[in-house]
Amino acid sequence: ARHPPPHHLMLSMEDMFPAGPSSSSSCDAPPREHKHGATSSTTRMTIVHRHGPCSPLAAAHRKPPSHGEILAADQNRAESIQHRVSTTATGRGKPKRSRRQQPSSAPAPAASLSSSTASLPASSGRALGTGNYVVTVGLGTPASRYTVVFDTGSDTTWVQCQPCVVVCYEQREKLFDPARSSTYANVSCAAPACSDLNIHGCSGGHCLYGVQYGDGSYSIGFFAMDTLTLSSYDAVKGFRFGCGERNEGLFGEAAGLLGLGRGKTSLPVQTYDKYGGVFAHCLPARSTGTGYLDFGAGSLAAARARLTTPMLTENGPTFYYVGMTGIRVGGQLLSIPQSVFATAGTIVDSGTVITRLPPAAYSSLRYAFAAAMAARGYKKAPAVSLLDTCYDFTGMSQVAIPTVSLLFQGGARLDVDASGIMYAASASQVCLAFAANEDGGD
Amino acid sequence: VGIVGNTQLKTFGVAYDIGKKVVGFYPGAC
Repeated sequence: ARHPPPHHLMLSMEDMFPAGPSSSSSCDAPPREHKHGATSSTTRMTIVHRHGPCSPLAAAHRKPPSHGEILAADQNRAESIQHRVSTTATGRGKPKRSRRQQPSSAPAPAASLSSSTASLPASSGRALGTGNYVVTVGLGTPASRYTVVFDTGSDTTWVQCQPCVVVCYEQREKLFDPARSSTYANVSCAAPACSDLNIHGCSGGHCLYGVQYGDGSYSIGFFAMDTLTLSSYDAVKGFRFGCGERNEGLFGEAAGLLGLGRGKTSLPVQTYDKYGGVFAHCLPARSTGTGYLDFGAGSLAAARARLTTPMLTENGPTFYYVGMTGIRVGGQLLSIPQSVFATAGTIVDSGTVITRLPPAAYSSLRYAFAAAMAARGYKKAPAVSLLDTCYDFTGMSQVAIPTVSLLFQGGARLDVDASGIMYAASASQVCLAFAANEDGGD
Repeated sequence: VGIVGNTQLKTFGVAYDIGKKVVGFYPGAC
């Protein structure tokens, strides 16, 4: 078992289960901040699994979400992204401009924030799928710490704010209180930054933002500036973010969201002069482990040593589109026409849990993977939610699984780690961690 | 649209350079 056959990986069952939401394992290493690399222009934050023992939010979860709930939320997230992509492509879903752009005669903030729902769809009550990883940032002067969802799939950073004029969901940490920060300021309606927002309004001269997700979740409030502390040695003065006074949706108990997309309001774009629009992340294999989120030139050094793939920017201003070209299973390139990947394109999204493939690509992957597993005699198991290729590994300590590699334009290759090939709901249900889109055009 | 999700990105360094318009993957980063 110590020597897997060629093009196979050994999957340790012991390693798989700390990744489950029902884990009671302790944190491998407490989150810490540190400089790294040769360049001082790189700053590092710690990423932890939202439901793992390293998460500041973990203690708040009396009942961790089930695998079914996590996967259902992930399906909502994927559908939300499909919706945003498709509506942007057709023009139907272009960001709405608020009708409330009157200047000083605007109603009081409370009334504005309440009435703003007129331009928003009714909440379906479905989750955005807040992603499984969080980072902790400091906000204000003196800085208070907030645990926020880390999201490369959206732009505007926001936190729930005092006095929470309309409604806030329950969060683990105290609400951010602008009155306690000496560096807080609202962005004025006349400021160019206000126009950077996809959805904006005006109340009493103060810029209002709206962040609306495809599933009906949203945050509305004042667009503001304050000092954002990324680490103990690095802060961003005048960072523009949403001070949320009306926030609804299942955002877990996070204080808000850190937007890492490519739009004007995102953190990488706002800090372009400081970090050069460069950042990198690493997500830990186990929920008991820690990863990192780096900003700055040093974070790209390791990638430059390897092959990179072009970021395809013509498809829209927000998502990180890349060109997927193929899949290898057990070292063998699957026979999938290039058009299968090119038809709809591919994005990289830190907030989606399970990789979604065009139906034809998934079908080919599943067939090859299942054939390799059958050849080794592994017993199949019932599906788990959207995962349909599952195995019963009861009583096994290690399992040999075929390698899976995702190939991209320019020669970049993602040789998926064993922890990323399988999703373990239980020892008797360990599933191939990929799913198909409903339609080849999705 | 296809989506590369976070499960498949585990342990990989994923680097984004908005100016140069590239995405890089490097294994064993954490």
